[in-house]
Amino acid sequence: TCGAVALDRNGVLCVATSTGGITNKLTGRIGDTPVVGAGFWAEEWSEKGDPSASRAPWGRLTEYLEMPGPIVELTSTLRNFLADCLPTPFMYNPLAPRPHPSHARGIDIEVIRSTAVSGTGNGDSFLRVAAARSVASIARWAGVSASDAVNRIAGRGGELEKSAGSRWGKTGEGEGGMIGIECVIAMNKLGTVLYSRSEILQDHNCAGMFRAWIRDDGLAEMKIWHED
Amino acid sequence: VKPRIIIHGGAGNIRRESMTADQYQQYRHSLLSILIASQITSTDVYMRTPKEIATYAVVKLENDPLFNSGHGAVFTRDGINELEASVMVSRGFAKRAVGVTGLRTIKNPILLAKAMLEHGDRDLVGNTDLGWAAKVALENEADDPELDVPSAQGHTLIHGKTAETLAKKYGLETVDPSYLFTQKRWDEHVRGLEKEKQNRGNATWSIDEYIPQG
Repeated sequence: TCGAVALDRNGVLCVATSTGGITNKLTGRIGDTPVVGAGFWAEEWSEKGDPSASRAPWGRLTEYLEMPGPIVELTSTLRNFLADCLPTPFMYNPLAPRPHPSHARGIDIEVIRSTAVSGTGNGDSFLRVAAARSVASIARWAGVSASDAVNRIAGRGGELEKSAGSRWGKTGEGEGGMIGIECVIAMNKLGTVLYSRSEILQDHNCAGMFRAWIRDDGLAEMKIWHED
Repeated sequence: VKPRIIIHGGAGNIRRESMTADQYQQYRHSLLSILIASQITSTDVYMRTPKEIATYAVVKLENDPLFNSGHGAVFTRDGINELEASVMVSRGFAKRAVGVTGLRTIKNPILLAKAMLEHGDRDLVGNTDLGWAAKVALENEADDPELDVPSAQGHTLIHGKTAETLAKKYGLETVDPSYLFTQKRWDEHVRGLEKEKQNRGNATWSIDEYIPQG
């Protein structure tokens, strides 16, 4: 199988996957790649309310809100452009306006999260646990980061491995990996982007996975093994 | 948000000790050149959407015999190539996701999935401004009665012959099944069946070498 996940600057994600299937499969066998929620999934959802009570990666949002900074009214597109010019992963944008105090407590902040994943490995195991959609569901409903969710499904000791039972490591059952991208955008009521973050997701429970991505510093990296 | 991209070329029993330095360099060169080509594409004003970028990267992976898709796909027990593909977008398409399976003569299955996603929007929400794929489909439909099949409509997962007819309708490139053949994959296919016949393991996976699992 091969796959790609891309994110644009508006926070839209796309996952594309293509495969020949399992070697020596029965003719007519359908694997996980075309089955929605098993071998691929892309989802965007909104989380309203006070992020200061939110889970770990949003802790910084509260810090961000507290930071002093000159109030400048810019159009959100221009702000996005400037925000992208600043060093990542933690983007502090001194030009972004401080929200009105009534927003300070984050009540009117909407956090839009999205994640997309592409799976590769023994498709029948991905089908048995609806692996791709499970990643997004865990991230959405358990309030953890998507990379944690990928680890719970495709990492060592994850759902995929458990689904293979005693056959793991003997028949290829439960063997595989996942790649993906998570995106977090926090906006106030005016639609001003206060904070945005995107992260590469990748994990595998088998000996190796061929993958490559563009790092935060803009350099391309390729890996096969965990400890490459 | 900073645009991002990640690609993969399969996972499985890829052991470090069973990979030669040459093989490693081949995979490394392929993955990095496809990644960087996709990154450069994303700056092209016509290719800016993530759907275009992701499918562009997968088309390149499909054309590369190193990876188990398109040219270089694995064989079924009967020695046939049956390809599958899917595409899904997090925002902007009523249809959200498309899967295609059982394909034997389509050069790039991911382009069929992409065209079905675009086409579906025309049927579901009457959005006619869908880009070249939809326009070509309309032209093909008009001048070839065989292609006058109902469009993908709201369907999400389409299999075999109908999917291949839709691909022709969308003007996608079809190939002879022999295009998908590579000797390496054929050898893996034959080795697996022989191993199974001699009760030395099953035909789809090996503890000794990386056999693509899809």
